[in-house]
Amino acid sequence: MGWAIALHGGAGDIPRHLPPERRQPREAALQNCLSMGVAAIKANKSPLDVVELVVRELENVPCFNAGRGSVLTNSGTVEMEACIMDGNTKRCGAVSGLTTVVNPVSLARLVMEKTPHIYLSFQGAEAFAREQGVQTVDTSNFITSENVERLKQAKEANRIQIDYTQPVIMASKGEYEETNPNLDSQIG
Amino acid sequence: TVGCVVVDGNGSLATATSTGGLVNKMVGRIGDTPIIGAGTYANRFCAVSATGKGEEIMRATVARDVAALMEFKGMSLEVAADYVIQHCTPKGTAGLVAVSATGEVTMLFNTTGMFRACATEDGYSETGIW
Repeated sequence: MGWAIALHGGAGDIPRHLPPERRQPREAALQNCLSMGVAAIKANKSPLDVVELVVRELENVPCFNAGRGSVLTNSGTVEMEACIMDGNTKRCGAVSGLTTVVNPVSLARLVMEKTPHIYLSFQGAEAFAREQGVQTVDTSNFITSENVERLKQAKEANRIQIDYTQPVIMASKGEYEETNPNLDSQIG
Repeated sequence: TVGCVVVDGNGSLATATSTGGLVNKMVGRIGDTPIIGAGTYANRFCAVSATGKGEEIMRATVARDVAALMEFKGMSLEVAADYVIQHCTPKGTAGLVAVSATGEVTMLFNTTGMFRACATEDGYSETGIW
């Protein structure tokens, strides 16, 4: 038996020809977060502390779909979600519908530790964040130009997209094509 | 979506996941991440964080199923996670990272790729996309 750590920055239809300028920052962020996590484990931080630390760092990287860089709703707004769970005790906390909280995972931990509940959402979660004094910013700080463009593409194609979805382009027309009858991206 | 799972040298487990959801999702839509047992779950057997299309991950109760297969069928982490990803979720919709109480680690997906990294006490380390 020994320690182990794994982390992810999202799954999807990641193109194999991903340009270096899009690939390298993500690889560097993964490596940085892994190093932070390993160092925390070696410093005898609890598993709960380590996962919170690592996910906070991932939330702060704008090229991943969490925190700054979160994708947009059909109204162009941000609604972030997070969850944390302790395997020993099964204590857990979750939040959703956040629009101003810088690190949703830490608010999820506060839900776990400071309330008798498991899950807070939308206005209640935002009010709890204010009450707990967690860092908040104007919601515009989470929105990146890349995600504004992604929303535009998704709306033009009338579909939803998971973290990494390539636009389907009709080569002959240069238009977005919906290939699935249920108007959803089934290929990731 | 981003996530992290950890087991320490005593076999204690934890998981965390955070996300913005789906591009062009309806206002008010809840995904799998905050639903305990869907995108995120940990018990004394394993810790799991999932990513992908939330609606499919919720239907398959991905994270809890991995733990249940280990607890009730005695599967290893690798076999349980592989079963859930390959047989319980539609192709192109899900991925997960997981660790077990005995220090196993797995990172599986049925999408084209998943940004991922892991390390273990014995010195193994991996970073990958596809």
